[in-house]
Amino acid sequence: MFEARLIQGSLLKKLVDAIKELCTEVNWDISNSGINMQSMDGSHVCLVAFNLRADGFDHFRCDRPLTLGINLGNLAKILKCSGSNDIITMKADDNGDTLTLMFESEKQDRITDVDLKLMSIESEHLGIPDQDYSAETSMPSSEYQRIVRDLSSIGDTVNISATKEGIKFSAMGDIGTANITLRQTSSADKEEENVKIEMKEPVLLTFALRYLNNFAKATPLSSTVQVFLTKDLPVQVNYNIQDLGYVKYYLAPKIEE
Amino acid sequence: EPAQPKISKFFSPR
Repeated sequence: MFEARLIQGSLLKKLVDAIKELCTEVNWDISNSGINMQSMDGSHVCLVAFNLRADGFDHFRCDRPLTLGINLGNLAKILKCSGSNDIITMKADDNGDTLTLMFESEKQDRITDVDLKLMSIESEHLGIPDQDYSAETSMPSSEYQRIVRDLSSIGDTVNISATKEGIKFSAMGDIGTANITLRQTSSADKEEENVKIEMKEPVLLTFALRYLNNFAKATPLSSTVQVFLTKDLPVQVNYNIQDLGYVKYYLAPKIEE
Repeated sequence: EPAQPKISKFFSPR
């Protein structure tokens, strides 16, 4: 038996909206420590992982580890039936073939319950090695969203470089070129509005903007985002979900043949 | 145009 109650149910809705376009059919691994998912996108170019800690829920019970095969598009449709202030409870039996979702309004005067059919999904789990990052940048998630969106109107790929000057995003296309450089800041009113750059070595990597743009769908989950760049390795884009967990995206760099 | 490798080139199956 699995049962989890989330007071801030809108986080679940935002999480599913943040990943559903990259991954359609995924396995959620449930254990007494929480809910984990890892999935590649359809083209196997990026990897999406999330963790929701058991202690981030108002109530969490999992008698034995379960794998729930979920069509995220269908789950998103169901979550559309929830109100933005609803409390969401998820339930599944150990050998059941459905996930029950219950939406309670704030005043608990309206209750919706929906059964989502589960599916059997074959998925490959990838091991992510501990990486020694060349550069780690923390910035407002709205800033990241704006950079990748703005550069998408210039080109399809972006060069991201970290140097002493800061972190530079460059795109080139038929209409011209664009560079956006972010420098470290410390003057913002709120700590999370600052840009923090920790560089161990200069690094330059090339990525498809389409995916980086897709990662920005997690913007409503967190006010900040961390971008980890490592020489010749995938970029990692992290959104921490306050008091609950995280969603992480990894994208393979483009490589000169 | 640089090539786009798959993510499994960097992360191995567990």
